[in-house]
Amino acid sequence: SHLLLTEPTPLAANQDDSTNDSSLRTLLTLCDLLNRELLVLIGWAKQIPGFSGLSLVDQMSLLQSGWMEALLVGVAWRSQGVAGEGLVFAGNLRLDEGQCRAAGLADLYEALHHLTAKYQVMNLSPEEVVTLKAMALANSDADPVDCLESVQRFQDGLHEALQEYESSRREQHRTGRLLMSLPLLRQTADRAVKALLRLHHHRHVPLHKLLLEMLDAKA
Amino acid sequence: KEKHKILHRLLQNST
Repeated sequence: SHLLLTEPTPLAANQDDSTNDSSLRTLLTLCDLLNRELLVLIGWAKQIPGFSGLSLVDQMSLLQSGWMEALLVGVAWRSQGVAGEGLVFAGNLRLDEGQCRAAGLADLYEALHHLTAKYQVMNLSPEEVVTLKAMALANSDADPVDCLESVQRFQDGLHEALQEYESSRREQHRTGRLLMSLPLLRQTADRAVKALLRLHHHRHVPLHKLLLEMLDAKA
Repeated sequence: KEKHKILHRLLQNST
């Protein structure tokens, strides 16, 4: 319930108008949105029970390795139940396969579409989504870890909350199923990071400073 | 941590 209360309001995209090239405009709009979402994500992380008790080094490491996973849980969740096959990056930024391909994001689309379809079949509840997002961050396998014990305590707290929630719904298999969806989330995030780095390095798409800093930490 | 200065600053900022 704490995670539900601290879940940030979804951001709206600010349409880029610096170019007439519509696929570049889409890409720049998306990157601006991701940069602002990152800012919100960092503020949100501090409110997860146990996160602020971690050393600053561990807080940084977890965010540097888990940020894209946490952001993609949000995109996949917003894309649930949407008619058609589009990905909902924001209420006013929905991209279909063709738009993603034109923007150089075909690989990102394929990966995210797979993740979205998986979550759709699982029929996630809002409680599960916010816990999954926090667990993705806590489980980000940052290396090296400064204080393993604190990070494990942080993970255990979230796992316990999820188990309690599922047992209150008499859904004994749900916890395991959610945990088993984490490898696909990791894989999807890796593909998303690679796609953005490729666009930045090969097509010289300019990125905001924070987004670039976080991508560089994954490179 | 010079390379990650924005993240560092955001985490240190208590608000």
